[in-house]
Amino acid sequence: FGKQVTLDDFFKIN
Amino acid sequence: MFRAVISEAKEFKKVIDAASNLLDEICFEVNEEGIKARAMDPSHVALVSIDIPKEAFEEYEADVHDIGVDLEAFKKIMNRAKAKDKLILELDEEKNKLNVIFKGAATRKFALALYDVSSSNLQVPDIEYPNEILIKAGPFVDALKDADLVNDHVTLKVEDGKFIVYAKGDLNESETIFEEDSESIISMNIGENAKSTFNLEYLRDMTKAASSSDILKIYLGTDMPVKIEYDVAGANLTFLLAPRIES
Repeated sequence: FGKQVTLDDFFKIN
Repeated sequence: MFRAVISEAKEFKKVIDAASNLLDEICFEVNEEGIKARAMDPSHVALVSIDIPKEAFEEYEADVHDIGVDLEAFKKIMNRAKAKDKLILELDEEKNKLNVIFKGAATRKFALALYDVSSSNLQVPDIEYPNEILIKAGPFVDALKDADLVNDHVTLKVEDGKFIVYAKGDLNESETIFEEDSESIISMNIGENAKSTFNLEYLRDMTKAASSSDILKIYLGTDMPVKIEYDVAGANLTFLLAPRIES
């Protein structure tokens, strides 16, 4: 099911 | 200087276990207020945040330091803690080691090499979630174990006021339904129906440090990272996990 995305895809965490 | 005394070494072990499931190394930022650490796993799918206020310790004294350690080595040492051991952590600045001392039937001392893990300055993003579920860890972990029988990913859903853990494999399906008045649920603050799918192994790792009666706070939206928070031994653990998204 679907593709694993990363947290970077959602946020500029740094 | 840094010196902290923890009354139950076994409880602190859970904090190290939780971090070491997802991370290879970590930088503990210590100051007079307590200890904090934030890090993403190497694939940037998960974020771990640990906050231990000084009140969680029996004794606590610290200036500002970054203490970088290899979590596998720290975990192996913590595995040697006995049930009634106290734990003393102290920084040896001269030798560049973190002394890990168990005080029980005997005093056992390990010197853990420090690594140059720079503090990340990561922040847990401040996200608004439509749904907040407070649930006992035991039943939630059980639902993940059920899902594990049919696939390696799991869908967390809020549907018509219910919280649902659902997995679908090529052949088989599993579903656990938590209604608001179920004894597993402490509270549900539901804003809208939502659905996100996650890698099951990460979710299992993130909830491993929780005892079955611990309360998990789960923040859930649609195709959004899930946020899971709980307390262990006076430490606050927060995890963010990025979803799988239908392409």
